[in-house]
Amino acid sequence: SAVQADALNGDDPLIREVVDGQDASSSNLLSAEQHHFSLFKSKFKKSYGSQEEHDYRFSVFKANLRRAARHQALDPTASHGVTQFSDLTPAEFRKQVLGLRRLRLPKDANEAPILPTSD
Amino acid sequence: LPEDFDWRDKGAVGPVKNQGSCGSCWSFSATGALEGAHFLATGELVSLSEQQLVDCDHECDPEEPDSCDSGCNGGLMNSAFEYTFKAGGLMREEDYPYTGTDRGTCKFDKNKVAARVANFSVVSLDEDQIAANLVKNGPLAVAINAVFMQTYIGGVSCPYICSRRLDHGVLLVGYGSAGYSPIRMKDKPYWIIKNSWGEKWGENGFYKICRGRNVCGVDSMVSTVAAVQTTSQ
Repeated sequence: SAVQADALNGDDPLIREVVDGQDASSSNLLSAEQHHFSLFKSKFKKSYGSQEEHDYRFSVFKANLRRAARHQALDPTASHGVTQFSDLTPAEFRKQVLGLRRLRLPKDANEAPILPTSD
Repeated sequence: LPEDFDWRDKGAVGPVKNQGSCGSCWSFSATGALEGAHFLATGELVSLSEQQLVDCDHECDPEEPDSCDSGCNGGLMNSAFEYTFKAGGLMREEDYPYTGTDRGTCKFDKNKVAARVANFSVVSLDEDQIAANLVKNGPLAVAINAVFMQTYIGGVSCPYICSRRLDHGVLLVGYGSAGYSPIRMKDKPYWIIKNSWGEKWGENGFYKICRGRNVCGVDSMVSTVAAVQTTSQ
């Protein structure tokens, strides 16, 4: 799996930090993830009320690292990685920051006039 | 239509705001559009109050009375324009500041209205029409599917697959013709989107998404608003 280094330290967008899942031992991988999580907490000033909450958020963070890598594969022209929402599950993300009511425009909604676009 | 266009260069877009942990994106999208329209009408860029919409706008869908604008639980930009039109306008951000909660009561003061809605309309799905309305009328309120935005850092987002189920309200402020795509080895045209998740998110708070095939539903719900000239008090 690959993780965007610029996502973690905000410095150099050209450096990509790669963690080789096949060669790395599980303890090395865990250590790398813990390091990324520490940087994340420091960058976004995150703190958690209890060790239990901290451990849960770490597990969510690890899942989001994998999710970011999937997004990177599906969306190669953008950079995906760690953001301020990396400790939120997709459901929490939807609940906390998205808020578009179900769309059903009324039949009598004004339609903008068609504008000329050729000149 | 110009090949590239950006309302940020013309002074119609204010600083990026932060909605916090509150599903009030719809209010930021609506205020952003009205801020731009007010700029076009008066030449003055005024930051408008999202909290007024969060606290006071409970406008419902005329065909679905149970579906209403509801503070941090969500809303719709068109309904926000309808409320603003009926209420008489929006106050300045400084007169009715954002708190990030919807537990307060409505403190709208009609004597402190800073911008009024003259009219608003929905723009057709056609991307050239969206661009034309953007150039002619100012920044547009748009809806999008935000699934790729949770992990977005920068560049032109152009996912191979993205749901068109709209769940986030944002502001369309411009477009570009040449976002370089290293994988596809070609320039990609893109929309420039202002988000409301602070400047630390994305490209200083902005998002670029490719044009051409209604990616993540970005062309599906586009609204334009016009402001009336108002002398603020």
